[in-house]
Order: sequence, then C-alpha cells, then structure tokens
Amino acid sequence: LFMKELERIVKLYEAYRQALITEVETRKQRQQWYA
Amino acid sequence: MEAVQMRNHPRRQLKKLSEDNLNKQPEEVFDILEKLGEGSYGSVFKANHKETSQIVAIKQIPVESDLQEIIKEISIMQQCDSLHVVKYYGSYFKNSDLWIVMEYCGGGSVSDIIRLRKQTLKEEEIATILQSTLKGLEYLHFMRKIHRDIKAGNILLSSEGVAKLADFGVAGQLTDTMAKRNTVIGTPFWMAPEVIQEIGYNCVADIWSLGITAIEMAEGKPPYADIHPMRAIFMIPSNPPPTLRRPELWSKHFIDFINQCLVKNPEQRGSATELLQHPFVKVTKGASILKHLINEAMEANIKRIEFQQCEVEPEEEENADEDDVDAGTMVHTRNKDIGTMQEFSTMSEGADGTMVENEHLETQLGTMLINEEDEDEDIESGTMKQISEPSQPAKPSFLEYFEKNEIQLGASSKKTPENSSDSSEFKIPLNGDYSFLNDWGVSELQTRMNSLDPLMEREIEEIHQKYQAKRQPILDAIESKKRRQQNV
Repeated sequence: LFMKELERIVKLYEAYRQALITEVETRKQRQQWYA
Repeated sequence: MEAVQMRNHPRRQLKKLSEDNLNKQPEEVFDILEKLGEGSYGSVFKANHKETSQIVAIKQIPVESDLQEIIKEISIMQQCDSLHVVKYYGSYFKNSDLWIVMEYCGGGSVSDIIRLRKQTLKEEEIATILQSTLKGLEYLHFMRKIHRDIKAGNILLSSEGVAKLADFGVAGQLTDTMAKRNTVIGTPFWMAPEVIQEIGYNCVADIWSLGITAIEMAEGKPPYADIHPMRAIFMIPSNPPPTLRRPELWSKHFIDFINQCLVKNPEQRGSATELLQHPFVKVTKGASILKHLINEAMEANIKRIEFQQCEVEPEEEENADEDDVDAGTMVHTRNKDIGTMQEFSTMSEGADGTMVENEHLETQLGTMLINEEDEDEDIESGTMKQISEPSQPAKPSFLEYFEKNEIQLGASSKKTPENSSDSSEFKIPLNGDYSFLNDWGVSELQTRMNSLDPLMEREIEEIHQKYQAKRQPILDAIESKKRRQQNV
C-alpha cells in the first residue's frame, strides 16, 4: 500500500513535470516564431 | 560443479585464520598499515598478517551497527571459495568494534579506478573485467546465492588485475523452497525491473545489474543516473531496456552483450554460464591489461593526496594527531553495506573516455534496501519488513536513503530561490488540469521545474510520516511479543 501511494505521487509529479516541459517548449517555439 | 570449480584455481595463500590467531588480540596477529576507506559502516584498514606476511583488509565495524547485515555478509563470504569472490579469513571483537579480516584487493574498486583516472574504460578492459565478474557470478549463482548489488563500486581488482565480487551486505541465499526472492534491494540505477516490481526474482537479477555495470564502465555512470532515483525506480520497469548513449562508438559484440544482459523478462535473460560464452567476453586479453589502469589510478591517488595535504596542512597542522591516518592514505569509494558511496563523480558518455564531473550524482548512488526479508518478522502481507533494531523506530531503508540525500542537498537547495516560500507551499494539482501554467512566465516555469524534486521528496516524507504512525503500534506489539518470548 505504501509503495502504491508512493507510485501514485511519483506519477502525479511525472505528469506535472511533463506539463511543465511541454509548456516551456511551447513558449520557446512561440518565441522562435515571433523572432 | 566441476566446471565451476575448475575455473577458480585457489592460489597458495592464507586460507583462514588459525584458532591460535583468533584467540589472540588482533594487534598481536596483524600490523595495521593504513586506512583504505571509511563509510557509514565503519572503516577499512590495510594490514599485514605477521605470521605469513600476507596483506589483508580489515573492516572495523562498531558493534551497534546492524549486526544482522554484518553476520549475513560474513556468512556469505565464509561459504565462498572462488578466485573471483573476496575471501573471508576470520573476525574479532575488539572493544566496541567487530574486526572482519578479509582478502586485500590492491587495485581498489572499478569505480575508484574510473574516478581516479578521470577516464572511462576501453572495450578490451571492460571485457576482461566482465569475464572475471561473470566467473564470480557463475560461482555465486551455482552456490544458490544472489549478490543483489552488482555495480562497479562492488567489483574489486587484485594487484594483478583479477576482478572479485565484494560487498555481500545485501546478498541473499536462495533455498529450494524459496526459489524466487521478494525483496527490493540493491542500488536504484542498477536494479533489475523484476526486483523493483517485487514480483520475485532470482540469480539473473545480478545479470541485469551486470549489464548496467557494463554501461557504467563505458560511460562513467549508469543509465538514469542524472534523474531522481525515485523517478528512475518507476522508469526502469516501464521503459525499454537502456542502451549505450552513443552506440556508434562501440562494437556490435559489446552492444549485443549489453542487450543480452538487459532483457526485461528474467526468463529470457541469459545466465552467467551462458554469457561467459558470449563472443565479447569469451576470449579476453587477460587480467594483465588492467595493470596499467591500477598503476595510473594509484599515481593519480598519490597526487590527489599530496595536493590535499598541501591544501590542508597550513590550517590543520595543529590537529594533525586525529587526521594522520586519513591524510596519508587512500580514501575512497570502496564501501560497504548500505553502500554509501564516497567522493563518487561521474563523467560524460563516450568511448573517448573523457569525464565531466557531476557533483550531485554522488548522493544518489548508494545502495537501497527495501523490505528486507526476515521470515520471522513479516507484517501483514509480508511486503513491508522491519529493518532496523527493534527498539528503534522502524523506517524503510529507502526513505533513510532519500533523507540522507536530502540532508546533503538540503542546505544548498534551501537557499535557492526556487525553494522560496511560495513555491514550497505549492501543491501540484491532482485533477490533471495544468491550465494555470499559461499564466506563468518562462522563468517561473523553470523555477517550478527546479523545485519539483525537493517538493516531491517532501511529499514522500509526509506519506512516510503518515505510514510510520500506522506502522509503529504494530512494531511495538511485535517487539513486546518478542520480549515475552525471550523471557519464556
């Protein structure tokens, strides 16, 4: 159970991390586009 | 059995300490020469066995350490007699320390050599080390033992360049009735997927770790070493097997050898005996080609020590009494048990052997032990088990491992802006709605990204506290039951 809860947390953070990475990438592309 | 034993020609050397030796005080039997290393377990010294003039290594461990682990290590080493497994000669109790006398490996560990030379290894060197290691594993697996912590830091080289398996603090014995163990153990980045998944594992878990070690020797660090170990733990079982970062730099035999080791399905993974027939390791140039590595590492170490002494002397001369032993001797990554790695640094990938030091990785490479098996102390489903002294509050080892890292990283990370109060109060959304990211600037997004790991670790610690509160009454009950049984 404990490991499951840990797994849930890590997955949650993983999804958030991916969202942050995607957002940063989008911004970079947008900047390049405007440049 | 013959085939296995034939490969391990015993040399004429100290086999075991005599009864007479063991009844004396250790100082009467040995001359301590120098300190070889230090870790959370205690210290290791180089010593001379007066009777035979043989050099031995003596590990001095405070008695209050986890004796169960130490006894397990002694027991495993005691049962092994192979050229490729570090030999055990005997132990002493001296004051509050346990002295374990074992084979001295003059070449140090493979990770020491990489670190000291600041160079990764060439294919022919890797092949030679892998061949010896496989012979050690073949023997160990034949004896129904699993090492469970194979990595460059636990492969020692003799002065002649013969590789030997060391650090049996987490090794396990398979019995016929328990053909597959169910314990998460080892060092995160080297762990086989089936070990992480706790679906039961056997000897071939060591073969996976050997494949990771092959990458480590070639690139200076194992795959995923740059990411948080907790993330790596969930990535290893779900991702395809790792490969060399730049396969174009390596031979097809080496790439194939790694592929054969890193097969996710343990049933399809080769055994040590099978892998010894692989063309990459079947014929090697022999241990002698490693001698120059050992010499260069020793020279680099002497230079390093001289440099350190020059730096330290002016300030610390007054306190020289306490530091004498450390100052003039090797201090290294050779370590033990829950394998804290000291001074480990890593380098960039590549066959060119250049290294770029990574200061942060060292804190992430320790051995991790979860759910240590102890048939008498199972709790509930048997997945969580007690690992510390019963009288102490129990804590899963992997959390201690992360906490240790946090302590080391904590001081510096707390000062950084990304850990400022507003981001530390931030909790990540549970509903998967990340639209609020649109409102943040790029620097804010990057700051949030940097603070993610500390945030995750804090949350893990909170879960641990919650879990600990539930677990403690059960542990207390077990403890009082044990005490009652002891009294009876």
